[in-house]
Amino acid sequence: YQTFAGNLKWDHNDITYRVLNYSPDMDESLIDDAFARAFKVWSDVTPLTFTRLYAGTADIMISFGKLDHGDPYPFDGKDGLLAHAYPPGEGIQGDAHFDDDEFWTLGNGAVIKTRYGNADGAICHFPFTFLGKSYSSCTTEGREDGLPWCSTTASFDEDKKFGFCPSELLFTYGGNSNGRACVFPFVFDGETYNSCTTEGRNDGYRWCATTSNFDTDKEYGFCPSRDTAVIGGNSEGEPCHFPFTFLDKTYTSCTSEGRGDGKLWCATTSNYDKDQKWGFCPDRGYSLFLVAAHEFGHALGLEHSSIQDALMYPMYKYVKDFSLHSDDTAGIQFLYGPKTGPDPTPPQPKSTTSPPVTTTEPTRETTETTPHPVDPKDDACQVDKFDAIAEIKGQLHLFKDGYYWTMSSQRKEGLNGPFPIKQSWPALPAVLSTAFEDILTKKIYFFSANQFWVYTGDQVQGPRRIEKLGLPASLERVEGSLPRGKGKVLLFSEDKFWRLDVKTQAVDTGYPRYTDYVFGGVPNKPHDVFLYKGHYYFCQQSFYWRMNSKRQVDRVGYVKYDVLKCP
Amino acid sequence: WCGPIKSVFVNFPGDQMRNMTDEELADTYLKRFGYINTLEKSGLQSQSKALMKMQKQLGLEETGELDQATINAMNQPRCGVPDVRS
Repeated sequence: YQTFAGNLKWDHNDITYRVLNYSPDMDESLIDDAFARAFKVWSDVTPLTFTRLYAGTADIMISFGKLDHGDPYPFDGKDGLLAHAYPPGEGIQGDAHFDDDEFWTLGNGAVIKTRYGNADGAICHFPFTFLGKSYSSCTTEGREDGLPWCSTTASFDEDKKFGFCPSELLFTYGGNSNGRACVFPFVFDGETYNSCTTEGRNDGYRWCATTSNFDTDKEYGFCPSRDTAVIGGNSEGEPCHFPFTFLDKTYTSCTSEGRGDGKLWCATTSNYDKDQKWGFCPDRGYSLFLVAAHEFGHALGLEHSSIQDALMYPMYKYVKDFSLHSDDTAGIQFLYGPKTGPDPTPPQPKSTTSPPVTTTEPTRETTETTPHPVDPKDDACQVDKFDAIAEIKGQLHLFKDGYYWTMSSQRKEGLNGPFPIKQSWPALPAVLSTAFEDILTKKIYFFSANQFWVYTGDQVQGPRRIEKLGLPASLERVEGSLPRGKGKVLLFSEDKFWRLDVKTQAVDTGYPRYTDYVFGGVPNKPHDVFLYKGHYYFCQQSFYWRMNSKRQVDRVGYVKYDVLKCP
Repeated sequence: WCGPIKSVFVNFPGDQMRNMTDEELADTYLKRFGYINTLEKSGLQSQSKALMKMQKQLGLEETGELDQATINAMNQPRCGVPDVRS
């Protein structure tokens, strides 16, 4: 392994990163996941931690770009250079750039996460059969609205499991339209467009208006890549046109004719000779996870290794089951030392309804009753991550391991506590996941794992399973809640939320919705969400993202220092 | 009809990776990834020396020649960070 001259490294171990934009090739959640896994490669063997920021300047700023993308090292179109990153430091140092003329996948062909349908966002299964015919890509067959779809199992005929594939007719990403679909035709600069265009931009990204007139409404989004779209060339995003004519010969599939590099291409009109419109055919693509793990190695201070099997070797090679080479481990540990302490292990849920028995059957009756070892004499300022935070009776309540602290909204009295939870609400378990107060009825709702309790004064109802509210039985816990007034509360879990009608004790139809679609700019999997003094707070680790009523993130900070005013 | 098929190579509009000769490819590659230090004022290093350096770094046979294995390596997709930093 090699390190940069002077052994350049970060002077802190809590590294932050921010994803500035996305590639049209993969669903945003898959890209986020690939980056998170790539960081984990390094945090598994060092004391480094990686926290994602959604605003402001992070140590490692991650972006996709094409050709000249704002630094002195332009990319070169499809293949060749895949990405680059800068060694640790201020400004552009530490940043990682990915060439968006590549086809980004998980290394083994297009990964298509579906939306809507009945497959709950599952990945397309290729090939699949539909009415006895085999399909290796998304299809519009069987539909009149032109929306491409796929089966998420090998046989739609048997399983009837399907979802819709990314297309500009379904959604856009980025831009300012909150993911709304393209509207065709639309007017831009006085011209009418019937498809996504790169006109008006110099970065090569395809976009569309999400109203019929961009000139008046200025609303737009970027078009996701269809799986059948060509890559690069001069027809990015268009599908191959078969058959097509090239040098007076007819082709019914992709060809490498005319090229010295053996790459497969196709025409996107019926006649290449006449129209000269072409692009590369989709291939296995490059694993964003593997390339990102390599680039993050640079961003942490490693140069290229001369060992061919090392992650830091400069050439790309797809490996299915990745494990970090000892050379990479030695290199990064030379800079930051080995990981200290035991690996984190999730707390084991314990049943409250039956004695512990040895069984291979998983139980769903789980309540998190095992508190983490926190000394109750510790003050709230020594807690990095609270189990739940809620504004109850005008005071902020912070729950952790069987205890809670209160802080008045005026913050004149500072923090009070810790108080045992059992003292105020005897029926509750030690570890809560969220709580809220229904302003109309003054009832306080507490959630822990897949159960909830309702306190009216000293009277308690529960525990009841969250399925009683219409939430899915598969939900492990409700992690956050936002009272919305008029007897409605949003309940958050993983990357989704539901709207609960407190009066009818049932979730409304049309839910769940994805958190990042509605609350743009906050972590899409917050471990806590609460309302405090009219602002929405989304927490991840020790950080919070504060959102105003217009759903604009107006502050990001530490719960401890900024909310609790700890010294 | 057993004669070799004559391939015709065309320049595709918008193609960033235009057909380069092996020598052009080697020259670009060695400069881009730091094997030839273009800023060095003491004179050009020989391409052979740079090739040896590149072959050593990438674990290839160190011939100092622009052989097929070296050309293949130069055509592989890779990271844009130089192998040798000035």
